[in-house]
Amino acid sequence: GPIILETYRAIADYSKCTKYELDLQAGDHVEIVEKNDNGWWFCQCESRRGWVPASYLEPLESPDETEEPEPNYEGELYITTNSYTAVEDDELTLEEGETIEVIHKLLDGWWVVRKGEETGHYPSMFLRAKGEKL
Amino acid sequence: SIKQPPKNPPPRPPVDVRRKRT
Repeated sequence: GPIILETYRAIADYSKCTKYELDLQAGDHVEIVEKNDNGWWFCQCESRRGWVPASYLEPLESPDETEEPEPNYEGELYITTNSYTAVEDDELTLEEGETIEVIHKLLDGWWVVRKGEETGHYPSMFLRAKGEKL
Repeated sequence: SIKQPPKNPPPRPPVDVRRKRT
């Protein structure tokens, strides 16, 4: 039978920054084709297909309870594969090759990580699990 | 190919949404 794709609603207007993304108006309905844990979801909106930031979407049925995973305060060891300089005040600035602990793998691709006493958001696409092959 | 996600991190949640969720 047909694969039933989840339908989400855009919660704000989004203008694409790269070719393979989708422009969205707040209220647009999209079908979710693929959820990438880096926070980019591949969606279909009418006849258009492209990548959309998960942070701009909420489930059509149950808008308030998202399927966010639970935080893991013990922390999981990850290594940064790219440096990133914080833009928002709740983000961390880290160099490439730093070992940090991932506390919360948020669906929007901005995981909460801890380095010593500091915690903040960091792009999950710049992290790989310690021991994972590159 | 189109199935390759963008190489840059996605934007943070729109500010008003973040306030609502936290």
